[in-house]
Amino acid sequence: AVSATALTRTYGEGGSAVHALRGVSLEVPKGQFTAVMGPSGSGKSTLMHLLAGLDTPDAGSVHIAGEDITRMSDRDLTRLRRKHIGFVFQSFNLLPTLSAEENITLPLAIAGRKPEAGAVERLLDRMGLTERRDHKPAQLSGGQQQRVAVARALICSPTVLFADEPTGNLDSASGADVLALLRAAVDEDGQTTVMVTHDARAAASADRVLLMADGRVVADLAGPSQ
Amino acid sequence: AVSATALTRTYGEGGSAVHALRGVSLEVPKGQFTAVMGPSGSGKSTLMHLLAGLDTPDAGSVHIAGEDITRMSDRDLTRLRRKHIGFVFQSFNLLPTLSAEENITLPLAIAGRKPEAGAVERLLDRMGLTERRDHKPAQLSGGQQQRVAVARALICSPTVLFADEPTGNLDSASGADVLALLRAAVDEDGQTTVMVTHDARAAASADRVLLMADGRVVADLAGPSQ
Ligand SMILES: Nc1ncnc2c1ncn2[C@@H]1O[C@H](COP(=O)(O)OP(=O)(O)OP(=O)(O)O)[C@@H](O)[C@H]1O
Ligand SMILES: Nc1ncnc2c1ncn2[C@@H]1O[C@H](COP(=O)(O)OP(=O)(O)OP(=O)(O)O)[C@@H](O)[C@H]1O
Ligand SMILES: [Mg+2]
Ligand SMILES: [Mg+2]
Repeated sequence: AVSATALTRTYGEGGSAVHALRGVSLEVPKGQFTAVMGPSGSGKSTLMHLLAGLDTPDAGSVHIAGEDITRMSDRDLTRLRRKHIGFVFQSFNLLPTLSAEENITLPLAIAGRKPEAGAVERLLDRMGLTERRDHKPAQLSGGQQQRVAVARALICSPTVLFADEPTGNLDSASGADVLALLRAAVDEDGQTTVMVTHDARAAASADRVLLMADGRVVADLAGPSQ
Repeated sequence: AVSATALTRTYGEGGSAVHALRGVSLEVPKGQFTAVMGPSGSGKSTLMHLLAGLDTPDAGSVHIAGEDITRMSDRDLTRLRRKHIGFVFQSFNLLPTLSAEENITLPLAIAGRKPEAGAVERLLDRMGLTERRDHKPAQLSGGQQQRVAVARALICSPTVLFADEPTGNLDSASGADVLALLRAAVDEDGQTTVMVTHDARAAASADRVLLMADGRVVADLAGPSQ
């Protein structure tokens, strides 16, 4: 569903250049749940942004649903992202003027679509957000904001879901709920999912774990559940 | 060093009122390392903001270094906070136009003080930030930004350090480094520290653990190291 070939991304130039990614190639098969782990600064968020078409590599290419996104026009890329990509950012990125529920259904509204009957209720309930649905982000705790972000990424059943530390700010119970929801989306809806996590228990629910260090993928392991 | 009596904080009114804190009383003795744990939405960040004088309770009082901060003028409270309080926010709160190093030394600059010789270098080194010292927040990874925030809270050796999820976005190695630094500040400098965490291993390095649920403190336990 997503593949990358020789991705390179450098910030800055000359002596102060940061080689955030140094030639990463990988394939994410349809319906697989992949975890990406590695030390702080190893390039995980950079890789995720490139795979999701949110950033352009300095070298290499990315294919989503068969299309080379690194060769697309801005307009085509925007349309592809809306149709195919869900993204949970490392810090929540919600619209401060919209309620939790409005933030969750925003991708649908933008696509001119209506939510399936009951889909929003189910998601709010699963995320423990029903009582907070009318509140704005500033009125939510850190963990509640994070769960709104995950729900928003799932509402359109995207071809690929990218989640950058979706449980970083959650207590273990809420974190386990979110992981169970992500796992269920993979198992029941065939949701292809790539999740960056620092939590070994989260990685344990994945089908495969990619380990990164210094801008490279240094290990590619079948997950414990395989 | 910090004490609270019958703290109450409610958001909103009437039917939609959220009772974030429902009468919390506690004492944090000088030099103690206290962890605060509890489910998402249980009132941990609300409690921390009230204890640090960043918010005003609807009922109850807070004493820091013997002074009732709930009765202070804004100007006196601001001066007390600068002198006595370090705060690590749940999302990093750095100034985007300043480098990592400038963000760290900002509290000193505001107080018209110069850092002790070598103090900044030691902190940068301990936090694994030396190579990133001249970079701005937008050029740092999520975990690097979080470590800048922790270093900034420590630079003035405040009377009380409040840390709201200081390791939430960190891999276990960086998280362990940060915890070791916090523990060393308690053991070597007598730094009174209150840390909100969802990580049981982080709580295990504290002297005492307060458990919260639904706006109350429901358990007060001597930590495993006691
Ligand atoms: N906009 C930028 N400009 C300059 N350097 C950057 C920028 N964004 C990231 N970097 C640097 O690139 C490297 C990789 O960053 P990245 O955010 O991908 O790491 P990460 O693996 O997600 O880390 P973390 O676990 O801390 O979130 C880091 O050294 C970071 O400081
Ligand atoms: N500005 C606000 N307006 C209205 N409600 C708020 C506001 N800030 C927090 N709340 C609500 O108060 C309750 C406690 O929030 P708080 O941020 O203290 O929780 P927390 O324990 O820190 O949670 P987390 O682990 O998710 O960070 C939550 O239900 C939250 O939605
Ligand atoms: Mg990151
Ligand atoms: Mg909080």
